[in-house]
Amino acid sequence: DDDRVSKDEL
Amino acid sequence: MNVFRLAGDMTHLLSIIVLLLKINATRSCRGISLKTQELYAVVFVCRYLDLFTNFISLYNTVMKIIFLVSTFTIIYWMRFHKVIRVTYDREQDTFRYQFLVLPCLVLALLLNNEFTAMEVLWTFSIYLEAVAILPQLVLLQRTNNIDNLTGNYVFLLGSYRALYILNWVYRFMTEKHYRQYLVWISGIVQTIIYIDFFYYYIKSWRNNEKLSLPA
Repeated sequence: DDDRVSKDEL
Repeated sequence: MNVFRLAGDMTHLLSIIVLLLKINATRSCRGISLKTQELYAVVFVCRYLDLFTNFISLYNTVMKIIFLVSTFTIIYWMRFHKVIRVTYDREQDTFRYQFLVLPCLVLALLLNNEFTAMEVLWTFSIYLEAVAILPQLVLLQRTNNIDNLTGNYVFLLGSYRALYILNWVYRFMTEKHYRQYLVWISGIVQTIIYIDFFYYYIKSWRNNEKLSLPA
């Protein structure tokens, strides 16, 4: 799930 | 969202606004690499596929759409606008796409968090973004007379990534599950690529001289 976290970045 | 992230996004946005204004006001894209712009278009398209699958926030969606539309506008002007396209430094902008695209694609296929189409394309966009500025830097080195706006554009673009590193440090310390090694390494590589440019940019600014890069 950790890789989902930075998907909020551009 | 922390202050470094917001400052990074705003710097990124500002760099694109500077570029749009420069081209539109001077009716010239002299010194701007079409190759870099097209690589950014590939980066944004591959990364923002989640516009269709995953809603994060209004801010996120709006920024993604702005980056996509502005980059395609610049490409359209440089390729098809009857006045602007004449000013494109076609003979100088010779960097080969495949030298950047192919290694990034191979790397994304080998090194990713999950072997799915979306995830591999997302990872590919992270790697490609790190090196997409190279054609622009090569072109700047070949341009004798770098205008202020072009220099500012590249400076803002480099600053955006430097601010993102601070954002990652902050998030690493404050968010329990925030571990993004692929993104961090790519981001650090991307920032290192700018160091030489930063050095000459700041030097020319302090000495009040016109920016020029040694060949």
